[in-house]
Amino acid sequence: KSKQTTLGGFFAAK
Amino acid sequence: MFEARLANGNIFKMIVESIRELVVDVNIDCSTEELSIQCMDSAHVALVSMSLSQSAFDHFRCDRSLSLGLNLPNVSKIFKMMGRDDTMVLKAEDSADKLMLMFENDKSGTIADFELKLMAIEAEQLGVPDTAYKCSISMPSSEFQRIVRDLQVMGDTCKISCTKEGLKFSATGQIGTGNILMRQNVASEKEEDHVTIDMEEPVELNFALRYLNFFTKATPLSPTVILKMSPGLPIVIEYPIEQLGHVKYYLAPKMEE
Repeated sequence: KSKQTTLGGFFAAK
Repeated sequence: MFEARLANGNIFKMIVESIRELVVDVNIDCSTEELSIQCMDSAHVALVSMSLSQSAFDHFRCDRSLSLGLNLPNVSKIFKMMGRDDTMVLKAEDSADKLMLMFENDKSGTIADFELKLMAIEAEQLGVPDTAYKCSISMPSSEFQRIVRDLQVMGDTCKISCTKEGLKFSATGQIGTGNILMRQNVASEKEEDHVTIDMEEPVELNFALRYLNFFTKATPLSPTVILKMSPGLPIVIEYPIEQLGHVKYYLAPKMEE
């Protein structure tokens, strides 16, 4: 089973 | 004062149609250089990054950078009243609390004008780093749309792997497994049919097909689509709009638990 990640883990908030 | 005139208003309509199911309330940022949107979906799994250069417009005036807060489903309803060949004019005062949209039909001479109340939208802006992706694939956008649509039958997750044998899309579900392998093809004389695969190192990532399917709403914007991947990073799916801009989608991967 693969778990969906979110973009916050990859891109920093400005 | 912001005023922009686009002879081929249909381009803007297609841009709205390509993102309105993914992001609902967005700020269209107007600067002297371009119109742009950067917005994540509500789950923060996908990010839309749109840019349309001022050079796409026959007339473009932007005295001060503006953020036009709009509800895209409402904008989409207004665009239903724009004729295919209409010229579109956007206009907003600097104290932007409303946006004027005008559709001019040169043949019949009719002019339709609409006024949309603007919203104050606090959206979290993300810094998307420039990345040298390990794999970059250019392929016909209609082909990508068909693959995503067909694989949705098999399951809800698509494994995209780029290796030296080509680009493989796989989906597994209750009824079984489906694989579609695309190889580099630069032989066909029609440039739009080319599949070019630049692979620096093999990459294999999993993505939710539901999101990939949303992205293919941008297919009418461009005959080709560009996929860029690096291990462990979100995929970028880019629909260039001729030389005038682009709609890019970033999608966070699904990680094996």
